[in-house]
Amino acid sequence: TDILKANLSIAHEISEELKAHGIKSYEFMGAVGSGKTLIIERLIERLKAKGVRCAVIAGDVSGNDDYLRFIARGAQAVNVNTGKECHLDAHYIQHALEHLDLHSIDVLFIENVGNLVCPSDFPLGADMRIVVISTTEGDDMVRKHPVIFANADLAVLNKKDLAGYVDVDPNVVISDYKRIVPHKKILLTDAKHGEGIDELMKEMGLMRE
Amino acid sequence: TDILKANLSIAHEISEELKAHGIKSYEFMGAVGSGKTLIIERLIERLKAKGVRCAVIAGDVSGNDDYLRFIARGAQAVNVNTGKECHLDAHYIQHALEHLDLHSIDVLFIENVGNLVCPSDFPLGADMRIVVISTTEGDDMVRKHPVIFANADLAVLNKKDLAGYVDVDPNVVISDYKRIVPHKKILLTDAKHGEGIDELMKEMGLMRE
Ligand SMILES: Nc1nc2c(ncn2[C@@H]2O[C@H](COP(=O)(O)OP(=O)(O)OP(=O)(O)O)[C@@H](O)[C@H]2O)c(=O)[nH]1
Ligand SMILES: Nc1nc2c(ncn2[C@@H]2O[C@H](COP(=O)(O)OP(=O)(O)OP(=O)(O)O)[C@@H](O)[C@H]2O)c(=O)[nH]1
Ligand SMILES: [Mg+2]
Ligand SMILES: [Mg+2]
Ligand SMILES: [Zn+2]
Ligand SMILES: [Zn+2]
Repeated sequence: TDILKANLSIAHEISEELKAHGIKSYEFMGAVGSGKTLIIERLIERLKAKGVRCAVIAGDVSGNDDYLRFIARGAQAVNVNTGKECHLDAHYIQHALEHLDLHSIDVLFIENVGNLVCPSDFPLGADMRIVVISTTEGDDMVRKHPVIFANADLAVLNKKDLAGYVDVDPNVVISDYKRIVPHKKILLTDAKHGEGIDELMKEMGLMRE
Repeated sequence: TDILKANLSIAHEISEELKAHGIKSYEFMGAVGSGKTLIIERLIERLKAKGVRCAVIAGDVSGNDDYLRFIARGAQAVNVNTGKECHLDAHYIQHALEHLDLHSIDVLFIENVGNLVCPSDFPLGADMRIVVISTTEGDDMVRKHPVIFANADLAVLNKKDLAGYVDVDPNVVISDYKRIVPHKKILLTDAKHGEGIDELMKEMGLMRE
């Protein structure tokens, strides 16, 4: 449709602009409450300790909860409220970038609105798209929402520490994922206790060997 | 908009039809993986034991996982896949009702697609709209999505057994809820262990005193 074409062309402009400034960029999509913000907070902690300058565009339907968490971590941040829409689009990102000093950023994170459906049709111009789900949503998230996993580069199954409490076998999720995207990876993390974050950074190309 | 007006008039027709058959009807909306299906399963268990005949319309983006769970509980059920859309609308429900024998149903549950944004604009004709969130999504679900709580009759905060593991204080959620809808109730449940389900049935008018 025209909307998707227009989005794609703006996303392309964003990608060019970020590359021109030498910024590595990552979009986090995923289920509402799956741990996107906490994962990004863990990434910022580790990157900051290595002198890497981080910025975040925090997308939410309303409120500024996530934005405040990123500011508290010492990252530059912009809050974007989508109101009635359940997904960010490239147009929102273009405006958000105007509020950031691109010369003082090495890594940009974009946290999309929690939703496993619409965001997948609206790429935002980042180098990499990562989908975060968690054990506590049940073991059926991948098979119920195959499209967003096919449109992403990497997946994360977070809250691995809680799997036993919700009778979820992570291997069921992993095998569903392999069936849909056999050539891509799904990583297990526990963002609360910082487990699996190093492997994630490696897959994101943020870990100098 | 015209879409919302058309939806409202179909929802009205559905409501008339269900009332004409003496069917009590409940729509469950909520976050993806919050426990909607498990709560409905618990309700079916209790109602079936009292000879109440239950039916479910299971809405999901794709797949029939929830539908199969309802069939396994002995309820009549219809599976509705919304594909690219992240919410059910009254048109889907009108077609789904054609596949049910309305003369053999006392209580109808409709499980909407897991999403805290779009479903709120599309009432489906049920007597009562209930929003289910869970502790594991974090304590900010209500303040981030005020509209769906304002458009519902009742809210449920499920997975109360897991609150400690995700550093969530249920009272924060309850006080956010009271700020948005002071005159409505939010109930705490643990659907896995069947706790809080009796209070829920009472609020739904399903518990003969
Ligand atoms: N036990 C445990 N809790 C986690 C983990 N990751 C996140 N949490 C908790 O899960 C809740 C939600 O985490 P957030 O980081 O806010 O999730 P989100 O995906 O950003 O949420 P939205 O932006 O609202 O969609 C919070 O209470 C976190 O403390 C984990 O790996 N283990
Ligand atoms: N510990 C615990 N686990 C729960 C509770 N309620 C649901 N679960 C688990 O949470 C996961 C999701 O439950 P479902 O009933 O499938 O949730 P849902 O809201 O219907 O999910 P979708 O239809 O996919 O949006 C499953 O692994 C359940 O076993 C609860 O109160 N406590
Ligand atoms: Mg977040
Ligand atoms: Mg369900
Ligand atoms: Zn959307
Ligand atoms: Zn929608």
